[in-house]
Amino acid sequence: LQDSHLKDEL
Amino acid sequence: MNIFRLAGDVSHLVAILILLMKIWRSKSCAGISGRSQVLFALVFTTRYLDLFTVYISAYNTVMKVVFLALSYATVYLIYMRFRNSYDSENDTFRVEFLLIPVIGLSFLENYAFTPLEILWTFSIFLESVAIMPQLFMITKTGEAESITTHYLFFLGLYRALYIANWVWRYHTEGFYDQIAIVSGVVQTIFYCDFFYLYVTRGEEIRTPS
Repeated sequence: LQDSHLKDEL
Repeated sequence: MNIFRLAGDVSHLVAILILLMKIWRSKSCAGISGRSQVLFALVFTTRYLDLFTVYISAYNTVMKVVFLALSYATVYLIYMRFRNSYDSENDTFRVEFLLIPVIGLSFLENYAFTPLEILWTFSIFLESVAIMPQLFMITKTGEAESITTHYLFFLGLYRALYIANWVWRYHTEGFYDQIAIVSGVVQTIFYCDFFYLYVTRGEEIRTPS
């Protein structure tokens, strides 16, 4: 599991 | 994208539109905390700085522009267009008590010590407390107009739906964003008291002053 840093959420 | 996140974004958009239309139609911002609206405009500004640097999807870009435009329009209506109906007497929550801890925390707890990441973290933490001036104002005036309660309901519902979205994404794609989740849970908890009043007391809310 990873802390995704892709900010695809608003 | 999943149904929880889509429903959350729609709920958020509905909340913002409810408030904006209420102010525009009634030509008044009585009972509305301008301070909260400024904080929300700040949340969107510091969170959507990647609008011009990262392209994720048309939906993402459009929604960011819409949220920015509507939040600034709301602030404009409150502090410029209908400023004579702005209730500055009761909108007195000390926002520095929110900003200072949030700024400090975003420097301590973030994913990367870069301007964009720190500003994003700042916006996540700030969003969880941005409604405080509005809730404070309601307790101070002792009442909230029915439309304002609908605004708060959809605003609280949006982050609750995001929690469902994070549970869903955790189980389906192993995705989780610790900072957003912790802050989102705190944010939703602030609304629980209001949700109780909203459900039990129906539209008009009189807080036990």
